[in-house]
Amino acid sequence: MGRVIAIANQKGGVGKTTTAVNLGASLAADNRRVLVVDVDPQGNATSGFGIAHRQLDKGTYQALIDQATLADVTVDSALPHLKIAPANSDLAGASLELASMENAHTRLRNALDGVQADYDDIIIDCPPSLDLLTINGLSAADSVLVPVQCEYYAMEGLSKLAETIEMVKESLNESLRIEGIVFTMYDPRNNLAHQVINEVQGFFQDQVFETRIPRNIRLSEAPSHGKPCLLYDLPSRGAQAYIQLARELLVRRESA
Amino acid sequence: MGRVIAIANQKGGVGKTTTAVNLGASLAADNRRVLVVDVDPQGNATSGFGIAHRQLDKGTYQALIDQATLADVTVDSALPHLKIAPANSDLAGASLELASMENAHTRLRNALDGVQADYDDIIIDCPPSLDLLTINGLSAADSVLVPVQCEYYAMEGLSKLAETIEMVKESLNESLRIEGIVFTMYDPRNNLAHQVINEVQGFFQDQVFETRIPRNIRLSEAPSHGKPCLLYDLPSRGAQAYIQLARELLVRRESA
Ligand SMILES: Nc1ncnc2c1ncn2[C@@H]1O[C@H](COP(=O)(O)OP(=O)(O)OP(=O)(O)O)[C@@H](O)[C@H]1O
Ligand SMILES: Nc1ncnc2c1ncn2[C@@H]1O[C@H](COP(=O)(O)OP(=O)(O)OP(=O)(O)O)[C@@H](O)[C@H]1O
Ligand SMILES: [Mg+2]
Ligand SMILES: [Mg+2]
Repeated sequence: MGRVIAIANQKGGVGKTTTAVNLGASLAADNRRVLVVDVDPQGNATSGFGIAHRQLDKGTYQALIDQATLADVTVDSALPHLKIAPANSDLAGASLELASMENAHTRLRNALDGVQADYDDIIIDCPPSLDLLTINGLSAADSVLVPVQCEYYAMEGLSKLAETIEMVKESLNESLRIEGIVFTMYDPRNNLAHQVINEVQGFFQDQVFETRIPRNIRLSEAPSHGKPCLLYDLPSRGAQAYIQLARELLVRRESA
Repeated sequence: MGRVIAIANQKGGVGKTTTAVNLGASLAADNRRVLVVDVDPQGNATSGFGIAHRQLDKGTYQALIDQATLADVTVDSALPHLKIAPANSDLAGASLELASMENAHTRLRNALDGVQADYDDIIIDCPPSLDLLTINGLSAADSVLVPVQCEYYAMEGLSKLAETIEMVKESLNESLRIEGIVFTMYDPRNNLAHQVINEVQGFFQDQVFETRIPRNIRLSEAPSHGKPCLLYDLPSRGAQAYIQLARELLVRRESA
């Protein structure tokens, strides 16, 4: 059965999508069968793989709200072992619509039941909020990977996120655990970054990945070419950092 | 009557809060009476002014959902002419709760009616979504100021935001207009930034502010001291850029 990882943090712009796209691509490059599920109405993970999300007639909305299966909406990517359940513009109203539906919190988990055996890793990109789309992501996941920008505001939101993860664990998904915290856009010359890292490491201890993703312009250029960074500029520090993160993730799992 | 500006963009991490805090502070430093209204459950604008939002027993939630007035929840800041309607942790559930209430979209506008005459400028910091809190911000505003990071994903979401502003204008607030687009975290050495700027200027034409906010570490350090940047490091490029933005805003208004 494929392992399901939700990439979540309600703070905006911390690198959730960049992590979903590039961690997914790195695992697929390692010959693992990967599904990236985009439940963010912005559809950035979808366009990060070169798929024009505004023209799609079906996507994760149809699997969450209508009767479509995830297999019905999944499309190929440029990487042989990686598929995407894309977000289309219907998803914008989903959070409110879900609120009035049966099983509002676990519809994504039910949708994943049908495909989980077909993949080694399933990665869910969540929106910058703690709304029903993110709650669906957390209830469907085996673990949560939390990207944290080395900035003051990004640190502030962590205790609220930890509370929400606990709440989901108690009421919706008792096996949910924290896969790890990964520092993103890290610039070692920056004092504030070291303060934030010390504070977060003090709180999350050994749940913090050793791999830190450096600030690297190639990571932010790659989406404009519709490619994960390892297809855009494999030797770049950004692409290499995510390959390293994928490797660390697999090693930590084996020794867990 | 005070002019109400909503700072909105559903893309996360583009500088909405940094703009609300520092533009507000710059207007107040110019002896204008300013109210900053924080409708983001993260409460970053509240802590950006040094207020511990998790310990507050009342805030914008009480003015939106309960019977409190905005005047009841407003607190002072370190700046003589600037007050804040803070976000406390109750706001996390507000978007869903609003959905089942009367006048769900215009409760903030009704709340502002009582205080608008007391201020010259009212600035609303919105969350990274197009949910009911942001819709409340747009329906209450005279104009929308849109911070745009010079990045690919940030550009992608602009057409969706423009659609939403049009929708609010047609159904909820016919006098809503775009105050302007401001480029944030601008690094002139970065090619991608120039591509994004060209593209956005082509679309929004003269609605783009000439002032560009540079990437400046002092802007991201200031919130950890609970101060707007002009109180933390007045000569810094970041603080000066927001003072310049405030000046340009007032000049554009006079000539409109
Ligand atoms: N390590 C990095 N180096 C340079 N740029 C980066 C890096 N990681 C992400 N970015 C850029 O920073 C911006 C924010 O990242 P991203 O969109 O992945 O964050 P997010 O958390 O998914 O945002 P949202 O909250 O809107 O979903 C993007 O423009 C992205 O290209
Ligand atoms: N011009 C700048 N230079 C350097 N850092 C900046 C600048 N503007 C904002 N930042 C930092 O970038 C991060 C994102 O900015 P901010 O939190 O203001 O964005 P936001 O749009 O309000 O985010 P959210 O979508 O989560 O509400 C913050 O850590 C902030 O301190
Ligand atoms: Mg994202
Ligand atoms: Mg903000």
